[in-house]
Amino acid sequence: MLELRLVQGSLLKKVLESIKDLVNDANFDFSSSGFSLQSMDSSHVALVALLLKSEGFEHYRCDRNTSMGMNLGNMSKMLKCAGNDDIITIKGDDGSDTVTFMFESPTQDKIADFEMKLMDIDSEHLGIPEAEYHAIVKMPSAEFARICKDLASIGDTVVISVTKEGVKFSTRGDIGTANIVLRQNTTVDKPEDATVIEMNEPVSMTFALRYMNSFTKATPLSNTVTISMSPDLPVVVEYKIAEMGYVRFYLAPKMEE
Amino acid sequence: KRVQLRLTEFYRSA
Repeated sequence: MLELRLVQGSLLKKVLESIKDLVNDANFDFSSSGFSLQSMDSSHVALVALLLKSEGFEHYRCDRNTSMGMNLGNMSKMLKCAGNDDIITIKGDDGSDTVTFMFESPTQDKIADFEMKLMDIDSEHLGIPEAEYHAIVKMPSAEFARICKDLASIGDTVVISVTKEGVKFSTRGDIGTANIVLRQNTTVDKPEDATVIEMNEPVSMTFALRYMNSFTKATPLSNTVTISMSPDLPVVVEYKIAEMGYVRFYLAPKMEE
Repeated sequence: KRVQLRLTEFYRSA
């Protein structure tokens, strides 16, 4: 028996919108402490890791650990039928090949249930150890989205360089080059507007902008984003979900051959 | 020339 009631249903809608274009289908792993998902894109270049802890749910019941394979495009179609103010409940029964999404309007005058077929997914699960990163940049998520979008109109790849001067995003393409430098800026009215650079050692790495732009679909989930880099590891782009967990994207770098 | 690496070159299957 599985029953999860999320009063802020729009959160689940936003989560799906942020990952459905990167990953086609994924196993949702439910346990008593919450649910998680890990899935790579089809080219094995990028990975999404999602965690939503049980404390963030109004009601959370999961009698035994269970994994449900879902097509994210189909799940997104169903969640789009929920209103932004709706309460969403996810229900499942042991051994069933379906999952039910129930949508309740805030005034309880409209109740809908959508039953979705589950699928068997043979997904590769990667072990991602905790790492010490050379540099961690925390910045407004909208600013990061803007930079990725702007640079993608010039080039295909972004070089992200962190020094004690700041963080630099650079690209080059047929029409020219672009460099955007952000300096650490903590003297802002609201903490979410700050750019904070924690640097142990300078680092400079190259990534495909196509993936970075895909990650920025998670912007509505959080006012801030953190970008963690080490020269010998994939970059981690993390959007924290207030009180509940996170969506993390991992992206393998492009390296000089 | 830059080549795109894969995550499986950094992380092992769990």
